[in-house]
Amino acid sequence: ATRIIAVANQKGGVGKTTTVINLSACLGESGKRVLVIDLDPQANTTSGLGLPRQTGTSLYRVLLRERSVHGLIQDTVAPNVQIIPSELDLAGAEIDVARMDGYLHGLNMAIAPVVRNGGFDFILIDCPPSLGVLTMNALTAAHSLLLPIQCEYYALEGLSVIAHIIQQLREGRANATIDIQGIVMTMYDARTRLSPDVVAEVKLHFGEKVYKTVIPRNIRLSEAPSFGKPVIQYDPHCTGSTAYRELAKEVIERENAR
Amino acid sequence: ATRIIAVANQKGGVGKTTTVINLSACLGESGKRVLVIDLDPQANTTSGLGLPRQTGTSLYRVLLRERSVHGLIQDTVAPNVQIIPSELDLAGAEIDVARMDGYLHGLNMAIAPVVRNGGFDFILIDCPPSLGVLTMNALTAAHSLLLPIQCEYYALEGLSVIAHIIQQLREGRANATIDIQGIVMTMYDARTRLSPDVVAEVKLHFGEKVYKTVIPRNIRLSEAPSFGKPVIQYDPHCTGSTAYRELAKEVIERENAR
Ligand SMILES: Nc1ncnc2c1ncn2[C@@H]1O[C@H](COP(=O)(O)OP(=O)(O)OP(=O)(O)O)[C@@H](O)[C@H]1O
Ligand SMILES: Nc1ncnc2c1ncn2[C@@H]1O[C@H](COP(=O)(O)OP(=O)(O)OP(=O)(O)O)[C@@H](O)[C@H]1O
Ligand SMILES: [Mg+2]
Ligand SMILES: [Mg+2]
Repeated sequence: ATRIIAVANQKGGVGKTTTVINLSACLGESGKRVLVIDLDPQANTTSGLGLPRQTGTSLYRVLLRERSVHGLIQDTVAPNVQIIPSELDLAGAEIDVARMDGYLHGLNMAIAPVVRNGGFDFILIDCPPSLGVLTMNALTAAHSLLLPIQCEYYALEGLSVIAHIIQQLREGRANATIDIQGIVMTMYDARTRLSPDVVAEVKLHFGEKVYKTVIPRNIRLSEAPSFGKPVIQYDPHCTGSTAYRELAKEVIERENAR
Repeated sequence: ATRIIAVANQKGGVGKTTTVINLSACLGESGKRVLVIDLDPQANTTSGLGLPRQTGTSLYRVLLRERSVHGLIQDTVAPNVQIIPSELDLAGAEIDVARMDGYLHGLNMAIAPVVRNGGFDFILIDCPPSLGVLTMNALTAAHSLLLPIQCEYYALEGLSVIAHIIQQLREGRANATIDIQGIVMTMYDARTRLSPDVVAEVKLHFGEKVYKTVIPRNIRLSEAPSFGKPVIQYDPHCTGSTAYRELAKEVIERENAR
């Protein structure tokens, strides 16, 4: 069965896109078939996987029930990884979709044919830095949430908010079964005392949910997008590549253990 | 007269909050009277200037025209700097305000009494990482935009979007006179070739608009918020403090030259 994982955090710049691009490439490298959905109008995941931003290629009109999802899935530079790209018009979806009945279930309905088909092991959804309509649609459609947290002070302030949202989705029956697949600590910088402090604090609140793999700050991760490649293609043996391969292993283990 | 500057960029984690906190503290240090408005429901600027998040303290009900702005302005830990804090309810404003007539002018009307009073030299507005209703309200109320850009590849992709928005606001007469006060390059890391490349690219497109001051990556800037202080109080002589003092000088020069 296809597992749908939303990668979300309303705090900006924490590594959502970097995690979707590189985790999907590492899952693909280990033989899993992955569909990436770029739900962020910034379209960073789209360009980071080697595709241009093109009008009419996103889920925008599917969310408005004006067309079907067929024909929107494209290949990426990463083996076993395909994508439904983003485009600027998606920003309009925040307001347009909010005015529709049952607006939380737009994405659910949009991708139902793809999920029924069962052609993918994983669907990873990159979310914008907000808790607006697009992110709420992703959390409603997802089986679980993968939450990137930057090893910085402000990261701690937003945690209670997203935990509260997951609770509300479960109780409000919009998504009664969503859980947190895991929390990945990103941009860990061993030279500061801030990073270990933040990791310790997050483990205090979320315990086992925190992956053992910690993603270090690694300049190769921020250089790779300018070449439109995941880091395992740009510099296969850097610390960033090793970390995301480890994370992919953990994600697969947690899915197998369900 | 009071100058209103919106600090905005839809890309997340580029240093909007860090710039509002530290620029306002440096302007205050040089004798300018500053009002900070935290328009981001994450309320990072509120905690970074030493205040707790408290229900009922934000502009939320003022934007809904249910109360006036009087009584919302509070002191911060920084001399000459006051704040209208943020709170979680502000997230509800995105949808509530969008449904009102003339929704772009909510902030304009909300702070008009404060602007008329003339008690501040600067009003700095921290925006959330999106181009939703709150950010559009800030860009409609502001005299100018201060645009922080991180020295990373993805920073370049979003530039054309925000430049286009400014153009639309001018032509649509929502704010016929807004301009870009300046572009500040943030988290410059001299050890990588990515940073100089990004700076060169931004200067190519925006020339003189780019401040001479470049904010370096400096761990003291990310440690200061955990103490609820601007960096000039946490570590007055670190490279982060020096850079934001320089930026404050340039902002004042540009205002005097108008
Ligand atoms: N581990 C890392 N080491 C170094 N740089 C990183 C790392 N992870 C991400 N980056 C860089 O940090 C910036 C922010 O990361 P990214 O864009 O993935 O975050 P995001 O959460 O998707 O941002 P947004 O909230 O805007 O969607 C990017 O320029 C990216 O290249
Ligand atoms: N020059 C710098 N050197 C080191 N760390 C920095 C610097 N500027 C900002 N930071 C840190 O980087 C992170 C992102 O910065 P900040 O929160 O100010 O960005 P933002 O644009 O306001 O984010 P958001 O889009 O979520 O509102 C914070 O943890 C901050 O402490
Ligand atoms: Mg992103
Ligand atoms: Mg911020």
